[in-house]
Amino acid sequence: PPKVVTVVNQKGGVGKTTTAINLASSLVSLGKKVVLVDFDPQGNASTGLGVGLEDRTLTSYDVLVDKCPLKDALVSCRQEGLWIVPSNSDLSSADLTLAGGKEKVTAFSSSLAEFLSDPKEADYIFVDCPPSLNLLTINALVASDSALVPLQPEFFALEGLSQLLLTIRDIRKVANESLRLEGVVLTMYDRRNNLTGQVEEDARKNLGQLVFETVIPRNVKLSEAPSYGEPILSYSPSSSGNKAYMMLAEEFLKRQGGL
Amino acid sequence: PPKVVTVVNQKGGVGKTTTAINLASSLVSLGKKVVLVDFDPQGNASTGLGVGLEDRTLTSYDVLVDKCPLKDALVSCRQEGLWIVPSNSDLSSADLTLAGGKEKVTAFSSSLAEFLSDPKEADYIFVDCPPSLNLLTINALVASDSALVPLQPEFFALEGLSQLLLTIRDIRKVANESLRLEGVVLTMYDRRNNLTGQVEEDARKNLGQLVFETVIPRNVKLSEAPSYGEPILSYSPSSSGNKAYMMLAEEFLKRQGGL
Ligand SMILES: Nc1ncnc2c1ncn2[C@@H]1O[C@H](COP(=O)(O)OP(=O)(O)OP(=O)(O)O)[C@@H](O)[C@H]1O
Ligand SMILES: Nc1ncnc2c1ncn2[C@@H]1O[C@H](COP(=O)(O)OP(=O)(O)OP(=O)(O)O)[C@@H](O)[C@H]1O
Ligand SMILES: [Mg+2]
Ligand SMILES: [Mg+2]
Repeated sequence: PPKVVTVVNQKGGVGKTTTAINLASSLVSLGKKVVLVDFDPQGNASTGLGVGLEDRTLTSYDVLVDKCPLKDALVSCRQEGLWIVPSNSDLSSADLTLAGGKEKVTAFSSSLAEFLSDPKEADYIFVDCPPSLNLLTINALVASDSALVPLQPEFFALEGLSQLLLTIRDIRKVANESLRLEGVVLTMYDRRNNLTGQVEEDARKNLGQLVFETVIPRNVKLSEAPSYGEPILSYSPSSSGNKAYMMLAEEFLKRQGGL
Repeated sequence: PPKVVTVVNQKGGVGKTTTAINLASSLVSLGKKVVLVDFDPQGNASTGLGVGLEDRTLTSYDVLVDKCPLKDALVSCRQEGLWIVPSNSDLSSADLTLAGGKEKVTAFSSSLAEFLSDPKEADYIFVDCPPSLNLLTINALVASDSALVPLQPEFFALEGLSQLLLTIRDIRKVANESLRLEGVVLTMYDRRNNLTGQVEEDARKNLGQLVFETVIPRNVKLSEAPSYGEPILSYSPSSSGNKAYMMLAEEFLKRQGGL
């Protein structure tokens, strides 16, 4: 069945959405079928892949709360083989709705069950999370095979990492024993900033192999691409940002044992 | 009584904490008494002002949920005239606790009432919010005189701004009729990035005077200072980051009619 990977970090602005969009798109260019689920009420992943507000008739809110089959909510992207379940601001009420319901942390797993039973549907499902360890993020982690953590090499971002790793461990203990850490990806890497080097050294010392070899450099093309509703692959194929996400996709597949 | 200003933007990583810390510190250097309330469970503002985890015996959770008087939770910073109400991860359960209580959106206003009744206590109270329009942020806005919005000049950050302005308007209508917009501050401003100029032009065209003249440049000293537990004023007084926050403080005071 498809492998479910949640892109998560409660620290804001560390490159979760940029990584979810561009890793998904790079994997598709390597022949995989990928579904991206937008779990952020801001809907940045949906906008970044060109899905306008008017095209978000069924959203991740419908899948999560109203049990709409995932398959019905899929919107195909310009790149063939890439789909997205979009989101909009409806999703910001999901937290309180789930808190009052029976399936507080398992709502998403049960919504996914049917889709996961058919191996032909997709190779990977990526979930882009909001910057918070709220019930949306917890639902995603409970339904996932692994968690991918984008890490901006800055002091505040490093501070939140241990809290996040504890949360992932807690979820593995009480709700999803197969949840593992896919890895930590260094994003917005800027060689000129000496803090960058220190954080990288710290992360590799403490987490070893869990930190991807590939680092994503700071590259303005990555922040321009979403305004055209395109992944970096089509917006600026020759950019350092695109090359880095392609390398990340290849390393990601090698880690599955399956390039 | 002290003026309450909430630093808010549900987009992550746009410079909320950096602005809250350094605007507060600059105002203190201009002779004002300032209290900073950390409403983010990550506790970045607390760490950024040098308050270790072991010194956070009373936190904003206690003030918000357990009605601990604000005065009792104040921790003084190295800079005289600057205090902080620290936070820790306890705060991440506040959202669900408040959702089940009677004072869902007014808990913070009622906790503040006593402190606000004494004009000598402080000139300004700044609240640093998490990257979410959750009950913590709503409580802060309901208790505030104004909202200060840091805006990173990037596409995704601009996308969230209209949602935020709508939320502020809604709160003014139903819960706090005196809430107004203090202004929008452009942060991490990088002249070399052509997106920066476009977003600035867009913001000034749509929001006019509401956008502060002062822009905060991208300056690595600002991201290094928190690792020493210091505001930029003491960490790197001659940096462009410090000069910008001093200018912002002067412009902020001019806007109050008070410099
Ligand atoms: N490698 C990069 N180089 C340059 N800009 C980048 C890079 N990665 C992300 N950005 C930009 O930085 C900002 C933050 O990235 P992004 O929105 O992907 O982070 P996020 O973690 O999803 O944020 P949030 O916490 O709000 O969901 C965006 O404006 C994005 O375009
Ligand atoms: N003007 C600046 N120049 C360089 N770095 C900056 C600047 N402002 C903030 N930073 C850095 O960018 C990162 C994001 O800033 P900050 O944490 O203040 O944003 P935030 O909006 O509070 O994030 P969150 O949404 O997670 O609360 C931090 O690592 C910070 O040190
Ligand atoms: Mg995002
Ligand atoms: Mg912050």
